[in-house]
Amino acid sequence: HTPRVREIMNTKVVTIYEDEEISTAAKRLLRGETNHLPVLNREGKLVGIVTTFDVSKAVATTDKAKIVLDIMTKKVVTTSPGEAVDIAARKLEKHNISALPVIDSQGTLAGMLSAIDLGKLFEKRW
Amino acid sequence: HTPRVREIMNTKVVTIYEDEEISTAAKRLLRGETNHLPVLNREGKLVGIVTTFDVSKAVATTDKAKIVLDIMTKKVVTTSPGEAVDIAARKLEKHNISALPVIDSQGTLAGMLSAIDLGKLFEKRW
Ligand SMILES: C[S@@+](CC[C@H](N)C(=O)[O-])C[C@H]1O[C@@H](n2cnc3c(N)ncnc32)[C@H](O)[C@@H]1O
Ligand SMILES: C[S@@+](CC[C@H](N)C(=O)[O-])C[C@H]1O[C@@H](n2cnc3c(N)ncnc32)[C@H](O)[C@@H]1O
Repeated sequence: HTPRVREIMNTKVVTIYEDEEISTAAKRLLRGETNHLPVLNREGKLVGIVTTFDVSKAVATTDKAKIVLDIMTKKVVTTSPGEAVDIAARKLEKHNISALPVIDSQGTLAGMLSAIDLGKLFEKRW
Repeated sequence: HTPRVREIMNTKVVTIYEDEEISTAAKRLLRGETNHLPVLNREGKLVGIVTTFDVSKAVATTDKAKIVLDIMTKKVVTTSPGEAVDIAARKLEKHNISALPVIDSQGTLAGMLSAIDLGKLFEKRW
């Protein structure tokens, strides 16, 4: 059977609002032991993604970025709980990214699929 | 046949020396579009790994860290070109890390295996 995203995704998702400070994002990434935070607007809608790569980029460019909105990626590549894992895995590789927010049929953030989670597939297969 | 690390690893590896500045690491991560830099000492030996997570952690903790040595992880989890990919994938999941330096039988850095590379396995299988 073809594994689906829902079988290996992580449902405990740490998020951040677009108007929060970059240092708050850095603290939340650290506490969550993760590289990715889906970004929500104050109505709870997914409006971007901010990662340790973006925080590091702000260090590299020493620009005057202050809030998450200044450094986040707005066009987010996502997946859905029912998507086949090989399709999701190819999205990661094509865009050279390591996590996809999982959006359900109602448009709600249902979890995160990280490239690290692909390792779970090997437990059954080999 | 069981895929080996050498079949999916990336042989173009960007590295950094332990005595270089954190801002240099951030610039090299940005230019390399990567989250991981193996750290070498001046004799060319692997002494650590520094990632965008570590740079972001330095932002979160606003400590006085200056050089890569101050923020890198010293006990590096590695793989080898001949290791079975499922073994390498389980190392990533077990340690919640997303890349493994690939060390050959002479102890030389031969490449990097990233969790994103696991996506390549799906091209043949499905
Ligand atoms: C292109 S990747 C390169 C670095 C590294 N390979 C990685 O996986 O993060 C870094 C950029 O991808 C963006 N990014 C990460 N996940 C994303 C996603 N699901 N959709 C859109 N952009 C994403 C980040 O905001 C960051 O600017
Ligand atoms: C535990 S991970 C958690 C964040 C995220 N899941 C990730 O993949 O980076 C972050 C830490 O792992 C360390 N790290 C990354 N790759 C490593 C490796 N191959 N061996 C040892 N530590 C590594 C980094 O230096 C960083 O301090």
